[in-house]
Amino acid sequence: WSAFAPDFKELDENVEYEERESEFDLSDE
Amino acid sequence: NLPMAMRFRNLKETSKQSVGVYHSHIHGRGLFCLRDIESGEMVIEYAGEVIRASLTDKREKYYDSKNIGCYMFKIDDHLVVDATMKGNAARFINHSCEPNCYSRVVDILGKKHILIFALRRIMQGEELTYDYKFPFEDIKIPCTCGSRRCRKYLN
Amino acid sequence: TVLLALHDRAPQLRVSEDRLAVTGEKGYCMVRATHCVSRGTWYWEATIEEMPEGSATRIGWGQEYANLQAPLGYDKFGYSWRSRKGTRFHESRGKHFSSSYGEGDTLGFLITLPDS
Repeated sequence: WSAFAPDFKELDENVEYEERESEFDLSDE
Repeated sequence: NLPMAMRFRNLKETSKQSVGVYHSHIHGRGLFCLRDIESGEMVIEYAGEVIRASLTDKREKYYDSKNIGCYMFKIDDHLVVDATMKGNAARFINHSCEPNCYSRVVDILGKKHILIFALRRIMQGEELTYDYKFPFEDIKIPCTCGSRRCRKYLN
Repeated sequence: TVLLALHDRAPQLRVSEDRLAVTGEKGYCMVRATHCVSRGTWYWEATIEEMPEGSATRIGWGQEYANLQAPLGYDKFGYSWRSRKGTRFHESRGKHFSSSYGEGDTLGFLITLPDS
């Protein structure tokens, strides 16, 4: 099923998201 | 009867053999049993990207703008698992007003995990469902679970 | 005495014993002072003691409803000055303000509120 969505990544376990410095900003510099 | 941490240790491998994603009469695709599952058995983790709750609004707006279906599960007031772009088969588990599974947030070695357990014995071929427990809202989302005690709306 | 608040902050921040310094890691979050102002002109200063590679600060003035699990300047309840590129932020909109600041710099923040 994950092959149908090329941007999707199948995981075996949780991954902790690493926030960018501009994570909350309206436009990403 | 084993401790949670021990039951969790083998889950990533065993869940791939015990459940699979197929077409669902409830909605789109669903998660189905590939073998009989015992009552109380730990079935699968709802895995994805662990994000801070303060990031969910922006992410939801982004997904809506791209017409991407949003798959998020709240761990607690501070953390959310976002399985929209990175996740496992658990994201396909549909809601039912008469579910055969339930979810629990379990702390294992200092990290919180969303785990899906069987409420009763589930036979091979059955679709796995749990009660989403959406909060009450004015704008209603119709429920398509088709169960006898269907509450008509998800929220 | 105005100090960094222990109960008005993101819990993951580490506040020093004297409550005059704070250290963070990973994503942006906020700590506020123990006292607030509502009228008149006020000023405070902060010094950047350490700023490792890849880290940044957004410092300024904020109101009670500003989200502590976001940088200051994320919503309408705060106004901040960022170390990286010296950008000012309000409602998540960054605008050019000054050149960047960093380790060893002392920053001053002035606010002028109506007297009534």
